[in-house]
Amino acid sequence: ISTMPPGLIYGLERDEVLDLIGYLAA
Amino acid sequence: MWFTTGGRRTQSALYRVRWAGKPDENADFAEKAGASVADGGFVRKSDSKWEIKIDPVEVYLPNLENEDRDVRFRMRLGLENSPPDQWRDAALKSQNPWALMALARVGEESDRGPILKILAETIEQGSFAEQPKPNRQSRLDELDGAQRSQTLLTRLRAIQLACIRLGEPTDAEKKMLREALEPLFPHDLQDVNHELCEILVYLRSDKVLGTTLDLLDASDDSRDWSHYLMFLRYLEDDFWTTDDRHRYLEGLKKFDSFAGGRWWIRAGESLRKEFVARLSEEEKSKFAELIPPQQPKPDTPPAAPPTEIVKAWTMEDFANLDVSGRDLKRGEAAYVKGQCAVCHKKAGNGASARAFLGPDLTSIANRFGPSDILESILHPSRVIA
Repeated sequence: ISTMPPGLIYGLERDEVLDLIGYLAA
Repeated sequence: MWFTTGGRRTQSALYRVRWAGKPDENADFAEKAGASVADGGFVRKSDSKWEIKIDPVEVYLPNLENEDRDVRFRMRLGLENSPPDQWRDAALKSQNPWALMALARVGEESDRGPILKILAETIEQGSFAEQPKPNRQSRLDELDGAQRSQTLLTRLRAIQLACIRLGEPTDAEKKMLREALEPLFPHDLQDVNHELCEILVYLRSDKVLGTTLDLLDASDDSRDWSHYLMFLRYLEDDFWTTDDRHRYLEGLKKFDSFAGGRWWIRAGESLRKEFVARLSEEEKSKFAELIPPQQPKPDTPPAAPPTEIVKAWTMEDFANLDVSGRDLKRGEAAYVKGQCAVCHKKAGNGASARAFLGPDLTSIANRFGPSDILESILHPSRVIA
């Protein structure tokens, strides 16, 4: 079972989340 | 070749790649052997796999010079599956390194002496020390095909096999090999140096430690560091001077500084533990500063985790997710701010250089789409690897 804490992404703005996914998916 | 893509509940596919060309009509060796290349190999014929009446000296041995690496490989297997008494003398007479390799694999202890003698002599007579420094791009072309079989690497491998399979060489044989190989070390080619280091350590050459440490001093290639530090361990205590030990410990410091995965770090820890255990008390205090492992330093310091919660994001907040044209620089910053970089390495992201706890995300885009990535972040345990 993953030990990654999803809560950390809650501290990001919506735009930042989108940029993050864009960065990972690039 | 088979390979798969996808996985973890994303769309998956299984691919098969095969050659669609036509077999070479001039390849009469296959006909002689009673089978065609197209059916997957000359060695298979109807129901009797190996029991074909083939004269190994007439068919296999000359074709060890074939320009096709695959054919050479099959020919060597053919030799190895024929009774050695039928081809031993011819193989030794041919001096072909692939034939000697075959004999090293299936021969008897009494074959070791003649094999090593031929290899040592042909290496000494060859012009292997004078190989021009190859340019990286053309190197594969240069070494591939027929040439490669004749290169030093094949002979070095044959020496290794003779020592592994046919028993430890006598002192005289070891001396003969040292005399043939020491003048070549260091060599211009990296992979030749790696093999020479291995063999010369095995032969307990006086020259190998100093030369290898010199090679390390001049190298920034992690392949050298993992190879050489590993093999020098086998040299007994009386090969080492205090200065050598100092250089090795300095080397471990550099080893720690390479950005590597978890096994790199563990390998560094094991090398260090083993090396320190061999030091005398006097040396331990002399090298006190070098003994503790170096603390890895990320290129950019990790950011403090965000303290304010903006929103407990859900998949619904990102319906119709479209991330085309997003700002990648800001995405990289978010990767650090969201603490992803602490555990997940991503090539090109300096803050993640020492991250090894979670999977490497460098090529995640090849396997996951944007929604899959977001879902894995928000619901990390939904799919368990």
